[in-house]
Amino acid sequence: TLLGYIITDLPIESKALQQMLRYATNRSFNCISVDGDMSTNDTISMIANGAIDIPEITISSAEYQQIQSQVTAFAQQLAQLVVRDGEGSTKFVTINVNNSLNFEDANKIAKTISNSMLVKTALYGQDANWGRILCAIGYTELTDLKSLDINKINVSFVATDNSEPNELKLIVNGVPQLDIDETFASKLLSLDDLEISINLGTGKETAKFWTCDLSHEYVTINGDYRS
Amino acid sequence: NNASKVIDKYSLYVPKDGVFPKGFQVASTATGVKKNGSLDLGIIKNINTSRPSNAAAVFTTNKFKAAPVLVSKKVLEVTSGKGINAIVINSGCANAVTGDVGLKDANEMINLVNENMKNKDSTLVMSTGVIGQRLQMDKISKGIKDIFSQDKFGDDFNSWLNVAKSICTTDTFPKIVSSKFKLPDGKEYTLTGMAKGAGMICPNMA
Repeated sequence: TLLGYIITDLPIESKALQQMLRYATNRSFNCISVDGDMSTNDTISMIANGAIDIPEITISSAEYQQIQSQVTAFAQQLAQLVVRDGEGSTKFVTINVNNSLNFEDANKIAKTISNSMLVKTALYGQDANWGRILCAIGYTELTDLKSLDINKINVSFVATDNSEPNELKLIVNGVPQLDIDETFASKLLSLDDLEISINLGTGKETAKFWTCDLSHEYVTINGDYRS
Repeated sequence: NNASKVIDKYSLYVPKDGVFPKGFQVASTATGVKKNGSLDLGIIKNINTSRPSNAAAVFTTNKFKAAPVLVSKKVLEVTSGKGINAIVINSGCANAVTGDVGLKDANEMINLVNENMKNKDSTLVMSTGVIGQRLQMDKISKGIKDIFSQDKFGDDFNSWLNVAKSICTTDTFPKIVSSKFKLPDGKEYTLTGMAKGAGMICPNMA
């Protein structure tokens, strides 16, 4: 179950607060996956008590967009901590889908990869298994089939530790790179933090999801949770 | 074997201090619901009286919404989010798929906090833990009463950290983040956030 609380001393009008929280959640807590299961209890709440002496923030306030951006970035920090604590996880993985025809399909593709047990076990095993990533992209239930063009797709693993080279190209314009540098692949996949980058090449929209690997420990933890 | 390793996530991700918003106090206690005697009940309360507070929430879209989800949704519908001054959270039992008695228990938690806050419809309730078991209300009621009667509230870092711990289940570390931000006119405000979750995580809240 996910529970979260964001507490602030700003004065924010209730409708503005609900809109701000919904916006932030759709770009943070709704973009994480540990195991693909949705709880009966997931809740994120936000309280603004107005202890800071400024005029109440409404949707039309000049500061609204700035505060909404700050709350969103803040919510992303919290959401990412949940993924980092994924049961038994050893890796934190950002799924970055770029240049999509529309946001919905970018988001669906990112979510599908994040939830693929086979992608997640490959990440745990440090196996550069691009086939599983491509498979997950391919079975995503898209809203518009034009979002995915098999001749335009690019897939890479990207290091997030500022090392160079930082990118291992797996698929280039739809063509799998069969002579992957396995030494580099092993080095990259041994990182605790990494990114899977997907360039759909069908538009301009982007989506991000945060996920983790799936380990033996996940089964151990969940085999006897109730007892 | 190459893949498995132990990461000390607590030392990596738990801060050693923080900044907290004005006008809030928090408290936590171990009621005995958790088998190992860990903290399992937390309360966040607003003590600022300069103007009414506002609250908002997003909830699971799972069809089998737990009792605290249904009850908190109703509180927000009735109040439009205005005048919410407290959140009470228990861990160890999700109070989910518990039917009418679950709703009664969630309402009782809210009522106990409302009575102590001397406000009607001013509390949200949340639960996390095992699904399909009834809350041990004798322990939880006593915990809420003790928190207020013994004034266990504080606004220091440890008080906030302990609330973050009290909502954990299989988490290996409490999740707490806090930051100060500056508005264009130079005034500063604070955001403090807490979360819990390690498994059954793929939310789609609305």
